[in-house]
Amino acid sequence: MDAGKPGATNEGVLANFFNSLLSKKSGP
Amino acid sequence: DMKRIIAEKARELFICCDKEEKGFVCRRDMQRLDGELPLTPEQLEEVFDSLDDDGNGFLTLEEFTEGFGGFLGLNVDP
Repeated sequence: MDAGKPGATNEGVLANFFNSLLSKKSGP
Repeated sequence: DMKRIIAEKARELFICCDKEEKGFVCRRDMQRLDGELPLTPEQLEEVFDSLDDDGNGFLTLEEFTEGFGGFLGLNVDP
């Protein structure tokens, strides 16, 4: 996935956002 | 059922952003996630803009849930 790199698709940024939130919630 | 589980999960994640439990997320709340999430302030702004469907500057649980459902590839009615 290109999320996190400049020019990443909007979808990629959204996916990155939700993935990060999810792992923050379920992480240690 | 699946939709309800997703809506509940979306609610949990929404509360992570809406720390004051106002019932909505504003741009300032989003920018506070900088440092907590591996996203740049620009990316957080981009996320906010794409989730804020009506562009009124307030992100409701409904809009958030829709965005989350879209991320999962599902259509969710909160």
